[in-house]
This record gives sequence, C-alpha cells and structure tokens, in this order.
Amino acid sequence: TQPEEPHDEL
Amino acid sequence: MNVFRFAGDMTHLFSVLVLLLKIYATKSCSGISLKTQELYALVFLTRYLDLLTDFISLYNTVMKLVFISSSLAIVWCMRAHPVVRRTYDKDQDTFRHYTLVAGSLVLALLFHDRFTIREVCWAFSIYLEAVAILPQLVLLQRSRNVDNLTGQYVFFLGAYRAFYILNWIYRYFTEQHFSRWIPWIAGLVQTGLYADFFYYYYLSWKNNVKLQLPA
Repeated sequence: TQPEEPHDEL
Repeated sequence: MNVFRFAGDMTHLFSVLVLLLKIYATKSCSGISLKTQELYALVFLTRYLDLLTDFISLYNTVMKLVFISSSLAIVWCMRAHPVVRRTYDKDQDTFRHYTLVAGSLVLALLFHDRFTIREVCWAFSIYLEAVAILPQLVLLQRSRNVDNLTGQYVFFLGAYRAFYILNWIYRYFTEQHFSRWIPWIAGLVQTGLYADFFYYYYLSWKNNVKLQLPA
C-alpha cells in the first residue's frame, strides 16, 4: 500500500 | 512543488478563467457541456475533502477554493442564470454522464491506496476526472462551429494534465517513495482522450481555419 503522505497535489 | 506541477496548475487555472471569460463576456454558454461542468464540480468536491482538515500550504488551499468555487459558479450559471441558461445546448448535450460517475465509483471501490472514505473518494475523483471531458468532446463534435474561447478552454484543460505527467516523472526520479500508479494511469488516459482534439486543434491553428471536429 502507498505510504501515508497526504495528497499534496491539486 | 516543481516547475511542471506549477505550469500544470497555472494552465488549469487559465482554462477555468477562459471559460469564465467566455460565459461572462458573451453571456452565452453555447458549445459548453453542462454535464462536463457538473462532473468537474464533483471531481473537486470529492478530491478536496481534506480542504478543512489538512493544511498543506496557502497556495494549495487557495487553489482548491478557486477550483471548487469556479466549477460550482459555472454550473450555477448554466443552470440558473436567466440569460446564460437559455444559451445552453440542452438537446445536444446528451452524453449519459451518470455512467461515468457509476464506472468511476466501481473502479474506486476496487482500486484505491487505502480503503478509507477519503482515499476511495480521492481515487474516485482521479478516475472521474480522466473521463469528465467526454461529454464536452462529444458536444464539440456535434456543434458545427466551435468558438475560439471554447476551443482554447478545452486545449488548456487537456494541456494541464500533460504537465502533471511530466511532474510525476520528475517526482519519480527525485523523490524516493513517490510512485502513485492511480493518477499515472488515469492521467495518461485523460491526456490520451484529448489526442484527436489536439490534432484537429493544431490543424485549425496551422491552416488558420475554424476548429472543426469530424463527427
């Protein structure tokens, strides 16, 4: 699964 | 933030400004698909759920607010503005966009990063955005003469995701763990859908003739 970073893109 | 992503965001913003200009200046939305605008409003509303919870940067928050408010304003204009709503090509804009919503929802339930409301909504918004332009492209094929502003709107809308693909390539090589395959694939599909539009847009520009998509 993908790491927990937030979606920082628009 | 890298130059490709900034260029993509600015191109996206510019496409929205061109559409707002067209509607405001001509008081007409002829040639614009209300269904595509509704799909975009849904894309932004489901993608920016974190607007009030995660603060990433002022730029990020401001741009989210701009995209949400402009897409809702355009939908309102086309549905309720006394002058503009009469210029909507209702009988031409017949794409069954509910199928796009349903398909994206099924895909999001099957393929997502984590099975949480936010991540499923995020994946839904990515898949939906990839196909949201279809009603607009179908309408362009049906409407005989595409006015310049509408053509420019669709062009910039297509170009912005191409910049994002460059951004993902850049981030893939510069950041270790960055590898989001969901936007990758959806972004390629999205940009691919514009391929024939870009081709005819280029021809109309080269031959200096009105943009005409073959039916």
